[in-house]
Amino acid sequence: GRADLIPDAGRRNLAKQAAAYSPDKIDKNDDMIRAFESSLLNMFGLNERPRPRKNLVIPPYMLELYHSQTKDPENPSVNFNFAGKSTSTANTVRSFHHEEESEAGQPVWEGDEINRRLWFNTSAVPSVELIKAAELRLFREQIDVDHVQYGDSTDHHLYRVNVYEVMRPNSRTNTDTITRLLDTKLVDVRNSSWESFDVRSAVTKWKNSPERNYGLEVEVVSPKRGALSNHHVRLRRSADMDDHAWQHRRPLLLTYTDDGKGSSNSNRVASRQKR
Amino acid sequence: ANGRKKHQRRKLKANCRRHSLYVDFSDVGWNDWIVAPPGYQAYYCHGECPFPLADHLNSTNHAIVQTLVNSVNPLAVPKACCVPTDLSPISMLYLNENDQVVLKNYQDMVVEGCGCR
Repeated sequence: GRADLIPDAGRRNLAKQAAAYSPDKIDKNDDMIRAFESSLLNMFGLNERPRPRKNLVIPPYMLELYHSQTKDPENPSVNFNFAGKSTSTANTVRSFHHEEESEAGQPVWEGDEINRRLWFNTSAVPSVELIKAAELRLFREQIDVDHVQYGDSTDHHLYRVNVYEVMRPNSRTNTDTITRLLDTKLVDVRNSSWESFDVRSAVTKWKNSPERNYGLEVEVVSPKRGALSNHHVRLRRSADMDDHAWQHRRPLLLTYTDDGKGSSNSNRVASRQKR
Repeated sequence: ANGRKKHQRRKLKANCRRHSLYVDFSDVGWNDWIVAPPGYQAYYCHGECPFPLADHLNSTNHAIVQTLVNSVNPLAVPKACCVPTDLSPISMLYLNENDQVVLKNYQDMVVEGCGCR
């Protein structure tokens, strides 16, 4: 149950140091060490020492963001500077996978259209952090459209992906579900790629009112119904996909937050960069 | 002349400056939850703030006055302290207590400059 963020050797040395300063309060040394440990946890924004499960897969995109942030060690920045992203003063990125248990009983394929609900538990975002941006990333596998007949259609390789926020769910019939369109994209199915959708407004609402988190709904609309399988958008694990491959292709929600600890330093960093 | 050179070398070595300090996360047993980096160069400041305070010691007016008073009465007032005057952030990728992957920028983690304050 102990946090033990400080190794045993360090704990012993700290106890000695504390005893040297206040030999008459030896019984309070443990309290002092606990206070120091607490300040370490606070510095990292943790409540307790993380004890990660073995074989956890780190989303490749998070590693990509890390490398992007650290590629210029001469000009470190407190805030994130990711190309093409408006993350403002955000200094923390959290990644979330959807809860696969909540998939049970969902309608899977409706005809040739995908209409799938994804629920993310975003309650781990601390209340003191401000959400500056949030994105849903979906993996799309390429499909060969050249062998499919579409008549005179010239844009048969373009599919539309809509991402909705579920405002009021109805798990039984799915007929009374009320949704709100958050983002939409026309995607070219001839190439494999990740697609990003802006879901900030929904995630901000979930943070303020977790009880109103009914998840997101993803809809894929083909240019011509029945012409081509829509399974290229990886929203659920296929039966033949191993766990490793699934971890690298499953939907990912990212939140970009500001913990309020970076702004006071921005002038100093700017000054150093100028110098 | 040799004696003076030795004296100067010792004096320069003892002056307030930045020293190397590599924090290896495996040394403190944090490598199971910190994904990247494996460690980082944090540096630390150490050394004397002797009279007269040279420009490169990056001292404040207060430190100059404190050094002056110390020179008059060393028992009453200590010398100025050698401390970090400029720090920079680092990014860390880690797993939190809920097994979630977090990328966070931490400010004031690396000493960029030291000075007498």
